[in-house]
Amino acid sequence: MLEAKFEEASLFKRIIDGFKDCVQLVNFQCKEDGIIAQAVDDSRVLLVSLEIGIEAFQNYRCDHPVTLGIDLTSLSKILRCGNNTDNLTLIADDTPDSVLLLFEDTKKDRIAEYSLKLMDIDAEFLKIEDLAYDCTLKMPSPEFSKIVRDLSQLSDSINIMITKETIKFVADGDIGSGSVILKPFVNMDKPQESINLNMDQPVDLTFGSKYLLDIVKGSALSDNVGVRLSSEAPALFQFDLKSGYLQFFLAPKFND
Amino acid sequence: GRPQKRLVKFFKGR
Repeated sequence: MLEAKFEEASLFKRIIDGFKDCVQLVNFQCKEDGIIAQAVDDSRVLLVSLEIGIEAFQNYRCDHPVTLGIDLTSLSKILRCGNNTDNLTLIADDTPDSVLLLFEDTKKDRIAEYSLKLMDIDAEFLKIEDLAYDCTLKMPSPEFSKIVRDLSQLSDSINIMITKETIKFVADGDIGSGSVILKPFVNMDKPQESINLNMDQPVDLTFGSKYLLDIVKGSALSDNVGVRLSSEAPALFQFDLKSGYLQFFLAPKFND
Repeated sequence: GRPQKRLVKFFKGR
């Protein structure tokens, strides 16, 4: 039996909205220590990995591991039926054909109940080893999001270059070019607005704008985004939850 | 534009 209660439905909505546009069919593996999910986009360029730890829930109970195969388009339809501030409980039995979504408006004694049919999704679960990265960057997610949205208007590729003290984003396209240069800094009053950079090796990597546009949809989950870059491994973009994370692993383009 | 790398070689199925 699974009973997973979010204090606010908006959290689960933001999690799903954070990756529903790049993958559609996802197995959610529910275990006693929380829920994990993983999916690769159709082009095999972007891997999404989600972990929702128990602390992210108001109540969590899962006596028996259960996999919920979910079509995110369908789930989104149901999530739109609930209000952001409702309690949301996911309920499934040990061998479920469907998952129940219970929205409770505690102030009004209003309860809405939806059942979502589950799917058999044939997807392998990939083992993600800890990869070695050349640069680790932490910056405000709204700022990262704006840079990606702005530069993606100019080109279908965005180049990220990091040297010792400089982070440079560049787009060069048919209508012109643009670049944004950032320096690491610490904001003592608003630490979440700081930019932290750890660099072992400089990097010069190019990513598809369309994938970066998908990734920045995770910004609603966290004030910050963690970016890990390596010349030898896919880039990692991470949005932390109170307990858990939404991670995107993105393969770069080939360098000239 | 530049060709796109795939994830395949980095992550292996269990």
